[in-house]
Amino acid sequence: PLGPAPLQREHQFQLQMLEAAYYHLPHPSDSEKLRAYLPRNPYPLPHYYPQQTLIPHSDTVEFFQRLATESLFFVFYYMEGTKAQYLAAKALKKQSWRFHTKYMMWFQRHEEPKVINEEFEQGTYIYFDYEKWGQRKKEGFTFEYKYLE
Amino acid sequence: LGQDLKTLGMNLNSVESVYPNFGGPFAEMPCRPQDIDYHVPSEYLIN
Amino acid sequence: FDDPQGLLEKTEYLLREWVNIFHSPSASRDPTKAFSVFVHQMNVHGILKTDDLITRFFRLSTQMCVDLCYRALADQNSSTPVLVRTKCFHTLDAFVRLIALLVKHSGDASNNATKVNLLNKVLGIVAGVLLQDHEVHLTEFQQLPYHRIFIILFLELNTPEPVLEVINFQVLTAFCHTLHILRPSHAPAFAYAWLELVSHRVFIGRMLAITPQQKGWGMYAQLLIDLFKFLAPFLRNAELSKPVALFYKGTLRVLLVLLHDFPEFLCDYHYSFCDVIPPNCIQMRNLILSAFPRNMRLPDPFTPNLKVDMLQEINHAPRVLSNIASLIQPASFKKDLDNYLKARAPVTFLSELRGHLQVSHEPGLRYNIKLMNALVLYVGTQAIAHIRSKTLQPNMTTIAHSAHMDIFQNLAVDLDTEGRYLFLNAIANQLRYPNSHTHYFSCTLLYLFAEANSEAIQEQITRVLLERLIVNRPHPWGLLITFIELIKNPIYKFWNHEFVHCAPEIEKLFESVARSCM
Repeated sequence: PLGPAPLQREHQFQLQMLEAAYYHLPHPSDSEKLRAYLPRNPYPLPHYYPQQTLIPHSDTVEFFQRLATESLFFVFYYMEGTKAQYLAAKALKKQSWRFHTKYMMWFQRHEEPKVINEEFEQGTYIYFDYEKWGQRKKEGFTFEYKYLE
Repeated sequence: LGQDLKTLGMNLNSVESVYPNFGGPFAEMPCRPQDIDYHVPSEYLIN
Repeated sequence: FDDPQGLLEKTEYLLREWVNIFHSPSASRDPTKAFSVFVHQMNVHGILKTDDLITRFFRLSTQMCVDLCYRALADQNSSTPVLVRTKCFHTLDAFVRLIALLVKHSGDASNNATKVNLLNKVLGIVAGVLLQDHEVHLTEFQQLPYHRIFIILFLELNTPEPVLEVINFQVLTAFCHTLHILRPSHAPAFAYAWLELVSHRVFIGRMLAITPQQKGWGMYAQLLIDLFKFLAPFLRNAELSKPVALFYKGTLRVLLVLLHDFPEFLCDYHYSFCDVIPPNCIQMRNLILSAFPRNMRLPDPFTPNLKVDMLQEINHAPRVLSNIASLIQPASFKKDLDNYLKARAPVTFLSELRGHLQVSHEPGLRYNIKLMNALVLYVGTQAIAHIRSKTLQPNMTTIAHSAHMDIFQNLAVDLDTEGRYLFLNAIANQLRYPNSHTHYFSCTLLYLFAEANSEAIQEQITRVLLERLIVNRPHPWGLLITFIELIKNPIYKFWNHEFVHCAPEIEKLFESVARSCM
């Protein structure tokens, strides 16, 4: 039974300012660190593209472990500084990849190393070359443990 | 009469807390892992 | 005013220098070294010599960052929104990093006051620039630079570093003060960004989850009250223009996060929130009233023959963090009220009650809603204590024939439709999860229905319950069990009342609600 109450002058001003702000709305990326790659960039997609289906539990290591290795490398190098990069790194480690902090590349033993001691191990490795974007084999490589993350 | 609150794009049946992935008051869906700034080891900051 | 000669140029030079340093590869490899080199430069230019100069430096720098953003945003037609933002953030993020580093490294390690004072100063300066800009630009105001400065600075100062963890509560307090100063009713053109900041996942996490002993809850509740107070006039009229509808929908999302993750927070502050939410905001209020402690298992309200008064929980009073007694003003009225509650005299107190509650004759604005709410909850809690003092439990018998019930019955009879609606709402706002208030007020509402001397009162009690039931979920547990009791228990002769059959669609509505309740 209260019915409408006339807006006081100050509320009319506030409404006018809110309505003006409606045309300068915050953008999701305003609250996120700058993304070197893949900045959020809303794009009109065909309606039949999946718009909002967020795969349930897609923010778990288990989900990332089911991704192809190349996808994990993509996430690691193109989504730097985010939770996705962190999860991709964890998933890669679970698949016996090791991050070399000097070359900033992921290495995996191709066979048992020929030499293992306190400082390093030496042998044949597969590594992912992010510049050439592909896996390569490296024989006689010395992986110094001081560069092991 | 009111909104169907299940249509606000929030995962209200989640067992875990929803705030860590909350996309914000005007987001139609929770944050994706690539939307969440994370304190990754500094070695990962390749760029 | 009176900026020293040349300060503007120095500031511009230093800011430009810092932005280059910030984006240089060497700085990302060794941020501390780059910062110390720059601090030396600030010293050389005498910026750090006095508090006044530091303050002027930050104000001028903020102004420059803001001006850069306005120019970039005005330049929109030549670049995409993403490019505009990248350009703005290129400078803003550098400026924020400078602030964060100065806060972190100011004063010696043990002296945190210096750090916190500097942070408060900078936040105050940015807020001051924002409010002035808001006044100058009015509808052309741009929230972007300020939103960016506040959120990135907040995130930088909440990175898990020992030097920051030690002052985290002071950091949160500084940001809450700033957000309160910039509340939507003060800076309405900043409202959307303000809501983004207040509901940012890291901010919510820090305020409500990580900070120990719930020390952040009171401050966060104040920010939500600022939010409801801003929305109230627009929601009160239920005329939601698109901008208001978007803001309201955003508010619902925030409340859903709180209901899901921090229901105890909503339980503790429900009274203060409902005190500022307009009475016609039924779903939003239901959302708050539906919260219940996570360790509580609610019995299904539809359980046949549910014995509410047998539940353990109804013996425990809920936490209400507002000081209800102090809300009953003036003190003379509170004194007369306490006297009546004690002596059940003088009877004239009852006839004067309405006079204390009525504040105008303007329809829709006749009553002091806050006083009504406080009076109802205060009298109810006094009633529970009084009944308990006689080693009895509140029930349909023990709540009757008392000074407390005199007051409720008098209000039910003496108030006009508007006043009685507010009075019944104040009672219905206590129908929440199983606790002593829910139980007492449920009995009171049913008692008022049973003892009503006119069908109008019974109809209005029904309306107040029904309008809360027919909105979309969620519905508070106490509301459901009260309505189910009303329609099931034959002593209320609910279905015999004329108003239940007053129109076919009303009859259908009652039957459908009854079916869903059965």
